[in-house]
Amino acid sequence: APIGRSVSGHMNVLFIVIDDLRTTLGCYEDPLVKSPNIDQLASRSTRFQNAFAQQALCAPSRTSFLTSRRPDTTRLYDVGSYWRNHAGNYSTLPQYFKMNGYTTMSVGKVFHPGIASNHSDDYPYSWSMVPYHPSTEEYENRKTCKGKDGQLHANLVCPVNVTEVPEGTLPDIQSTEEAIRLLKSVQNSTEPFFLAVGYHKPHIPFRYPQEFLKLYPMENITLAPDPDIPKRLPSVAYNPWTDIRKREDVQALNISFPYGPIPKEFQLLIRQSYFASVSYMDSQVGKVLSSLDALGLANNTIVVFTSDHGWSLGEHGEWAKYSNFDVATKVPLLMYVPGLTSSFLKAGEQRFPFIDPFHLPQRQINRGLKTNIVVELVDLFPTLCELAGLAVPQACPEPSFDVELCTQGKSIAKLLHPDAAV
Amino acid sequence: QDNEAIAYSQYPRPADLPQENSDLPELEDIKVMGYSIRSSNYRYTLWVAFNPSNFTSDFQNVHGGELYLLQSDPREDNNLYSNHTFADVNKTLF
Repeated sequence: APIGRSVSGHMNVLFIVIDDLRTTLGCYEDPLVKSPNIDQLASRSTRFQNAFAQQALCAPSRTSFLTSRRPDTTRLYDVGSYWRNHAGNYSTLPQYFKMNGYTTMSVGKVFHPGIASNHSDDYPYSWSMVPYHPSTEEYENRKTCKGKDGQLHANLVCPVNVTEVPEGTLPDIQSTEEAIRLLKSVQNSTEPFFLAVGYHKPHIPFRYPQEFLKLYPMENITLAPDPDIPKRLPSVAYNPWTDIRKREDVQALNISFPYGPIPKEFQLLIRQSYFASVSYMDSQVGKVLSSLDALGLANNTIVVFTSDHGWSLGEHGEWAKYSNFDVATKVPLLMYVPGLTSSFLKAGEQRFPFIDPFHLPQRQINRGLKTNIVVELVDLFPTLCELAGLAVPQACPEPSFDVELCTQGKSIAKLLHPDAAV
Repeated sequence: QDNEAIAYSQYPRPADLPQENSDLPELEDIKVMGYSIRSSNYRYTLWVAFNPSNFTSDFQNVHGGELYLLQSDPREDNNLYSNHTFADVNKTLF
């Protein structure tokens, strides 16, 4: 087999998708957030500075980028329908890889759960085996947050002692364990694999191991630079962030509807816990990447890291996705392609050693490639096909409801080349 | 420019004014769709009437507009949609 390729001649794919992650990361020049493992991945990747989701809501965005069709073609703008029944029998990204001989596997939240993916994460169309969901997902919205009164509440801000929560673990920790188990199981397979890992955090509630709070002393937390609703913003553009209002700790603040505002002290708490959730998620990503490395798969596995959309951390008086603002639609997008964005590993070299965020000697300086070209998540499907050496689907005709396989994006593979990036 | 890199996004609303289901309107409640185009220089958004029964948008029925010049206003705080200076820009982007 050619260097870096599996026996079949195709590279493996590790597709990591995060829930509600904006570009608040060290590798995107955020001065506060500690994300050393994602930064390390960025240093071996091409980083897209201007990547955008098609809609700032989980189900429409995920359905869109997994089918490479825009919401007006999936006809999904909420969470209430399955595109194959509702719009067209569109092939998905993992389905296409499966059709081309890949073993495709899903861990955690990749498709949006429920009817949006037919209550099956689109299995068996998209996946070679039943998708994995952590058993502790069911506790995410339960009363598991210890309040000042010593009682358990369903709070927005929810740092926890992991040993005290149900089952003694959290969903993303379980997903990491399963992803590592699956990597071990396919390590010596003759078929290439496509492993998608979907992490829940930093989606609300901010339920994360409490030790990550130590990374963000309150004196370092600042308010959003533009916390007010812009004067000339049309009212239809504003979202009243109703989901966080339902959490017990936010309800207790008696915030007026629809414009608020949230008391400044609580704004700081929200921002602190969002950042802590990001660092917790970063550690989970780091563990998967270091396993990929340890298993000898870093030389023949493409790694894509992205998010379904962003989240407003108080900018424009908003605390949610649900808008067209850049903070809600811009996403991190990193693509690691061994031999292209980074040289092939030599014997004994480590590509993704785990970095403990609590023992950082100094802030890492990112030296990865980057591009400022505007790209979209619908571009992922054709791009991954090109990078993996599969035929790139044709551009969709207009309309394309009867076309099972086509793309409304375009391959951005050429932007990964060092000569094309900065 | 013809070869300018553009990203599209959209978001639905049930009404012009914020209400309980403004964040997550169900399909049958969607009355307005905000369509955005963005380049590295600007974001232009039109909020237009939307018919959920036939999935059509009426770009002659505009409920609101946004125009941000991202080089000078990267945080999108200064909506220039109604600024007469940019009438030609709005017309071109429309």
